[in-house]
Amino acid sequence: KEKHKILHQLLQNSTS
Amino acid sequence: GPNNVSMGELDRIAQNIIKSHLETCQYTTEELQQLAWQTHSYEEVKMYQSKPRDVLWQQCAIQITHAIQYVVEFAKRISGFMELCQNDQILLLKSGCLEVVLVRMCRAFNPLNNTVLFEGKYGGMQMFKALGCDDLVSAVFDFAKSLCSLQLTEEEIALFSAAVLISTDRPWLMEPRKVQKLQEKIYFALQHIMQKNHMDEDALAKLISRIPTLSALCTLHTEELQAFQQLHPETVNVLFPPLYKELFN
Repeated sequence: KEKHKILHQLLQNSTS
Repeated sequence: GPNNVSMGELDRIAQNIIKSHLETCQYTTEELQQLAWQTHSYEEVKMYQSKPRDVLWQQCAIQITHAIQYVVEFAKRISGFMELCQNDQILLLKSGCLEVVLVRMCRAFNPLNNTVLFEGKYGGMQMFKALGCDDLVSAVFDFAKSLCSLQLTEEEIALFSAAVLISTDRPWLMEPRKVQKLQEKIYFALQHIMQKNHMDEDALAKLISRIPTLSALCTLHTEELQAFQQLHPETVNVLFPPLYKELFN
């Protein structure tokens, strides 16, 4: 998870 | 329908994916049509050619990263994708996002003059000469041209993109059965639409036969990045978008 911090974050963000 | 999937369900899947695709494309079809003959001038192409290698690499990395962010948004809107476990969501995106960018690129490719939309206008392969990876660039252009020759509709591009992304071929999936079920439905929907749209009975087979090329292009991209990074480690470490590094480094 740490390795894919940004991708993880993008997936968490609610769909804009 | 096949495998106990009703036509109604296939239709719902297709509609959801087409909507997700249209909502997350960087350019609408109309915008692309308007831009199609706006090409970079000779001077502008010269300007790209005379850029230092690392500067053009950085520009391309930024453009690719931007396109990938839209692909992530596309994935999130596909029914069933967010129901996969987080490990598999990340894995599918990490291994498939560039492939989807390349599929989407055929929308922004003009096969009549072999130009691609880059930074607001269309330009040919020679525009990317300073990258120092002619093999990769020409392979990407060949791929775009060959995909364009299939004359896919926007709906087919949408479903094909989803089929490329939601693939059981990726190693280390935690729930491959779940991915497989979703992928099968997408393929049935794609098959259904292609049978409706194309006289050519082999159209779907031709489309699927492009997948190995997609994966080869991504491998080539990784190799070129590694070679570039050896010569310009600072550029990659300091100037490349963090998401790009996270995905490809």
